[in-house]
Amino acid sequence: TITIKELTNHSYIDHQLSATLDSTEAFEGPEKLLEIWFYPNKKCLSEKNTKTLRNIEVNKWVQILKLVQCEVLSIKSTSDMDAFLLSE
Amino acid sequence: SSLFVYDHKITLKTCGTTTTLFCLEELFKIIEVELGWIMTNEQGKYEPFKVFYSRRSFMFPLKQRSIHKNWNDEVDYLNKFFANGRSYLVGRNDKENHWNLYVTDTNKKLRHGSSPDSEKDDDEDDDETLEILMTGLNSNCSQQFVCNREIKPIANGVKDTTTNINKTDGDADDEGHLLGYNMTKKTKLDKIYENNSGVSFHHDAFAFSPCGYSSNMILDEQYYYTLHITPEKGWSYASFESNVPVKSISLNKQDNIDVMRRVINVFNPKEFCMTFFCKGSSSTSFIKLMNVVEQIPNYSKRDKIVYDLEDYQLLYIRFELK
Repeated sequence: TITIKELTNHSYIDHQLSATLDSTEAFEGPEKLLEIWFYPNKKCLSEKNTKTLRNIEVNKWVQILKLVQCEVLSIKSTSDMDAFLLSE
Repeated sequence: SSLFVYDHKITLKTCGTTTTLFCLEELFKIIEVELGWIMTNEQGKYEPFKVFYSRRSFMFPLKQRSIHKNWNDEVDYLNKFFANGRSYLVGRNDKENHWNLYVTDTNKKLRHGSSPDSEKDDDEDDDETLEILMTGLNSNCSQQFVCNREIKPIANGVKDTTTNINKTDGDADDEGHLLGYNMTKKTKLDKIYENNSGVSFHHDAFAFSPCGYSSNMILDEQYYYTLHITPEKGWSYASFESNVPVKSISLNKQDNIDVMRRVINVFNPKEFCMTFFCKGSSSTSFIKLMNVVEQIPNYSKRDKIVYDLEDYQLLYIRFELK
């Protein structure tokens, strides 16, 4: 179960978008699901001592998501992943 | 819609009239520039480790934009980017409720080391994804995701997009997130999994106005389940997608069949399809789900299909309310 604390531990929230977003025209339910595995696992990357996808700045993800017609409402980050909640 | 970013992979799930595939060119460009990951082959096509693209057939395909109006156009677009892609239509072609899948061959060159034994170590053998796509939600159930909160006008008709990046204050007065949190608690969507192992649990939900709901839940810092709901009468829809390893999180007290029951109980849909991806047909979860049909009360099976996709097994089952 979750606690109210979950409302105050985001790593990012777009309050303006949250307040102004109108989903009246969001008529279509079924989603498009894209999953890209660039490498089989994290271990492959640490051995090559390279940067990872999580080193890409939020600004760049915003740029990418603009092409999808999505905006970032909020982000939760953990030690292993970043979870973006998006508009639409 | 949701995006999950791991060190080595991304999952992007987008609703409405989004143009998901139009991000590919920019995505690979940024990855090349920022990370130095060169993923192209001699023909200039991208060869990442693995690509999956899937969707249920749309309810309003002609309202989609560009290539997304038509599955074949999406596949053509994907084939321009990726080497060795294959597409599947799963379910009945004469019905508007089938499911489409595009998948590329695994790029085994990206596994570290070259010995056959290294394959076992490198791939995430317990990797599994459960997806449940529901239509015709019970109206009492779908009403729980209607809020009609007031939408504030955009100042001067122009949205300020420059000031929000890296904002981390997380004020609790954000009404969309607060209502999303309340919806989650009320519908018990935070109790889909039995967290007997006591791992960390994070939650992020949003209630759209006039209606609709999206949420991301993170377990053990690394697994997610996500829900997206459009409750409008006439085209109501809800989706659940998860990569949570139910067996280990629940300490063997729960399985995916129980997860399915809990999800279905929240929405009571007229119809739903379940897809399950895992590594190898000997997976316990796969074997259990193969026999799920008799264990979902009030629903009858309409289609059941198994695909052997190179290193993955796919199980698709479609149910209708009796």
